[in-house]
Amino acid sequence: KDIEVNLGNQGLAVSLDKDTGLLKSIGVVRPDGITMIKVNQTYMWYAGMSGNNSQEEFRASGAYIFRPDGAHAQPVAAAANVTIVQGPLVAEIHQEWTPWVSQVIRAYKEELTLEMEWLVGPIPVKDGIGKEIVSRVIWPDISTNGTFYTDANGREMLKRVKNYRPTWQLHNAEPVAGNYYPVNSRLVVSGGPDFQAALMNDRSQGGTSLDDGHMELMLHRRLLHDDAFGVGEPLNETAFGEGLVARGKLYLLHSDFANDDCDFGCLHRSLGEKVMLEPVISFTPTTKPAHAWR
Amino acid sequence: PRLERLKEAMGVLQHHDAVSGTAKQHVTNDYSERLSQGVTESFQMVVEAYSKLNAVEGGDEGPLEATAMPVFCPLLNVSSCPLTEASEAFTVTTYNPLARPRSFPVRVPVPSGAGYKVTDDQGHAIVSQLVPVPDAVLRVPGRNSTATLELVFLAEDIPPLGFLQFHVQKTANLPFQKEQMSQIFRPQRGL
Repeated sequence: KDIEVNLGNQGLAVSLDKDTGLLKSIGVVRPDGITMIKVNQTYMWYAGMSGNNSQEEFRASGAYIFRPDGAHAQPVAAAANVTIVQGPLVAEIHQEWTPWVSQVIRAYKEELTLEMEWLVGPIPVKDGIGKEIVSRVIWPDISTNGTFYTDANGREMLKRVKNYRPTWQLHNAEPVAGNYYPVNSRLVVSGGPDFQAALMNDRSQGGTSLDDGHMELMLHRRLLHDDAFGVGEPLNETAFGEGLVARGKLYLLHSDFANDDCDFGCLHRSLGEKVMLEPVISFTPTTKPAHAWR
Repeated sequence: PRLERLKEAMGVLQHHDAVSGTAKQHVTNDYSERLSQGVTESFQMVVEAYSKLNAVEGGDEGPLEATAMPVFCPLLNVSSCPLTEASEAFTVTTYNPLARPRSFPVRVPVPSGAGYKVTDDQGHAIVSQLVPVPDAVLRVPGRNSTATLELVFLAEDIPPLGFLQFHVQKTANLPFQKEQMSQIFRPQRGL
């Protein structure tokens, strides 16, 4: 059977594929049982187009330009090593695809939000290829008609349709980049009244939905060519002599997590505020034992 | 003037190069430095505000432990915080900037080899869990931390625009530590 992880009788249950260690389904644990929803998630990378920008076709992917070489991303790895951590407050799944791509899937007790804390970098470029790393969530049985929604600064949701612009006839020469949009806080897909899903981020990223049920956000990039838009150097940040390491969080919501008190819109709106205005944590050394401190 | 430093930094960083990272590396580094200085100075104001609140709470005793000043750990995202890694006991203050109550799972980087008793300001023991820091985080270049675990506990219903405080006490009590440690499984793929 698959690897099933849940927090007893509250919150979310998560199942992983036993052969790949990748996410396979999630579900809400309710007193009358668990309804699991199929969903896959993994990390992919686009090869950054290299070029001397002498002509349009030689335009390189760089700080201003996202221009993948080819129309398909490749998986970072086919499987991930898994460590499962279980306790009274939080269940975690530590997944490691490669030494430079890993994540922690978290489900807190009584919380109906799947947290995915990603860690990407240093991105290897010894093969001379710049790489643009994305997290891709796929709801396999859902048809979304090439339509998805992205927010504008956490407020208005804008409808996006693949290879289409509402105000002019688009001839899309860039099958991937031409369908990427800014995602300030959330990317939403809808497959009819019974299926909506939101992928929420903790910082603005580029995102898209290139196929039915797909949700994709770009997390980190390391490129080897300038794109001739004025920066005059490639987007190749190094720290400690290697590529920069970035860490952040994505949150996955499904309309099944909604209830009478809080519908799907309420779920992602309230989570959006919580993510943007997290509590400020500070620590103070003390010599007093708890009762004296109190 | 200290808040001005942060305002000026955020004003300069409205420029599209700062927002989107389309600048030369040394310019990007300069943007980061300005923001970091601004945040650091504004945090000093937060510290002063807390000490005033504590002074009020301390009543005629004056500020509680006037010498001990709150510390912020900006590297919590890679589980690093020198104060919580080195202290036998410390207090955790969680301030909620939302205008409604909210609960929040607090994650505190700590070294292994001990248990940690968490008490709220009513004197109640709080359920907590020790969670291992993922290997990939331990390997992050430049991470300089002794923490291999995170102490997780729930700050429940932090008041709107208010805060909750907790006391954390390191303990060598093994049964307590065993009870607190998460269960860990490493399933072999394919089995």
